[in-house]
Amino acid sequence: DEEAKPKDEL
Amino acid sequence: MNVFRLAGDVSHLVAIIILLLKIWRSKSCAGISGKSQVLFALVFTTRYLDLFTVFISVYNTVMKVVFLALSYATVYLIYMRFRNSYNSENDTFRVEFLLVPVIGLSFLENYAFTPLEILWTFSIFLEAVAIMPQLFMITKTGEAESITTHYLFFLGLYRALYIANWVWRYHTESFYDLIAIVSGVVQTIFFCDFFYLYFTRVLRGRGKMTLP
Repeated sequence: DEEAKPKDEL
Repeated sequence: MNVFRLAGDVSHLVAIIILLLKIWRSKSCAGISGKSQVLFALVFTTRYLDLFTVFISVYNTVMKVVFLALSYATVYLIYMRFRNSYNSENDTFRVEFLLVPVIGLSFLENYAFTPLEILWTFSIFLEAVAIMPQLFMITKTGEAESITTHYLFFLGLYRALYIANWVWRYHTESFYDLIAIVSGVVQTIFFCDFFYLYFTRVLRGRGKMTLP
């Protein structure tokens, strides 16, 4: 698993 | 935030409002796939679970609430308020053929094996195929009202603009989200056939879009 990305997109 | 993403979000909002207003004003959901709208409500529900736990910006929170509210309102109009105008006999796409692969893939391919991350991945993959029942319904009836094609145009445009946003973000902040990008490209490819018909028939013909 890659690192969880910031979820700033809708 | 960049102009591509903002234009994409606005295009997405316009699409949802076009559809909701069409159903509300015509008091009918003829030609609309209720299954696709349920899938979109599911996309927003599983994607915005962090609505109350993570604060990104006022814009982000407001848009999430608006998308959730409008998508549930649309489902309500189709299956409750104007259910006698719902063409269930034409809305026959087997959504289990979409849900099973999407659920399986979101367990296989994700950034972290946590409920929130898997549900987010599920929503990303589901959104790529959620329009299938609607496109299938149009091919089955052989036509679509022009207002419905405008809805589909803005809906397809939104994710195409997001692809531009991802290219922009990769070059400016070397940020990329592979799951969202791959899924977004697939989603936009599914609209290409419709875009062709839209530009060659609806915008020129100014009438219904009748399929060959």
